[in-house]
Amino acid sequence: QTATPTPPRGRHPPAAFRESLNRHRYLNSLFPRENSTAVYGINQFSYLFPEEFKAIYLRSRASRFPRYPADVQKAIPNVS
Amino acid sequence: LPLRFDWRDKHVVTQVRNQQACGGCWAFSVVAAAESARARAGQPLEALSVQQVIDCSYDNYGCSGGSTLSALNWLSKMQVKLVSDLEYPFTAQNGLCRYFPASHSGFSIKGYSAYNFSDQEDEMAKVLLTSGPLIVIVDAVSWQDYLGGIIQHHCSSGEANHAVLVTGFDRTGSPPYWIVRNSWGSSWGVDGYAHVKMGGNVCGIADSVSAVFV
Repeated sequence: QTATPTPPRGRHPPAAFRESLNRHRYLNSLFPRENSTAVYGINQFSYLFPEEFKAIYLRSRASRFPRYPADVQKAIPNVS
Repeated sequence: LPLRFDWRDKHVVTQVRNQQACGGCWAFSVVAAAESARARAGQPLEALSVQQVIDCSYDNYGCSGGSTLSALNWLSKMQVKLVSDLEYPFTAQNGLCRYFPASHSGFSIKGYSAYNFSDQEDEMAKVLLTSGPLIVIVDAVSWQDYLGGIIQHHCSSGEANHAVLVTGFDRTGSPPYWIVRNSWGSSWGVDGYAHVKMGGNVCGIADSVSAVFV
């Protein structure tokens, strides 16, 4: 569905691209009959190894957040 | 809850941006939420400076990473005035913090909330309706290869590593899904967005949720 992106100038890591193709095959094979399931394939990150991708793009530090205090619903006693 | 809701339809969400090779997703998501909060408050929809947050949010590491919570805390406590993206444009690298005189126009947030909504995604949807787009932190390892469709597997909760913005949800079909704005350019995913299944805390989408107040 999308045009194959060209590797960044000066870099042509075919091993990372080959690994991406194998990964796409695996990810797409697991739940093929599920409704509207996600599709995985070639995009601008296919020339990166997962470790490189993670090191560059996934740099958000997580914190522990308090649980949301949703209003507790109480049963209404029998009233006229 | 309505069957479908997206803050983009209210014209309070700016265009998808591209963080390039800068690990500043935390700043992109926080600034995107501030842009929407500003527009919801009646001011024009305008791109605010991500670079200002990357350079100046002292508790974080700029393009080397950061925390949405620290950035929100800094914006709120210091009453930082975010200037426009045109005045302080994105360079995709760390830079020296530029200061502006107090008289300079800018947008500051009044505060923020930060909660864990795991097992309470309906409540999260209600907060989205009342508080505007939500900053969330997800496990996005498998998003490297995402092209479209609804993400239902291949990621986990408790492994958060990427900050994004939830702008809406769609419950008209099966499965229902969150509409998630990313910062990897509009050629990634569905015009720069991902669809993540609602319910089941897929990718940890409900674990770390923040909203901005104005």
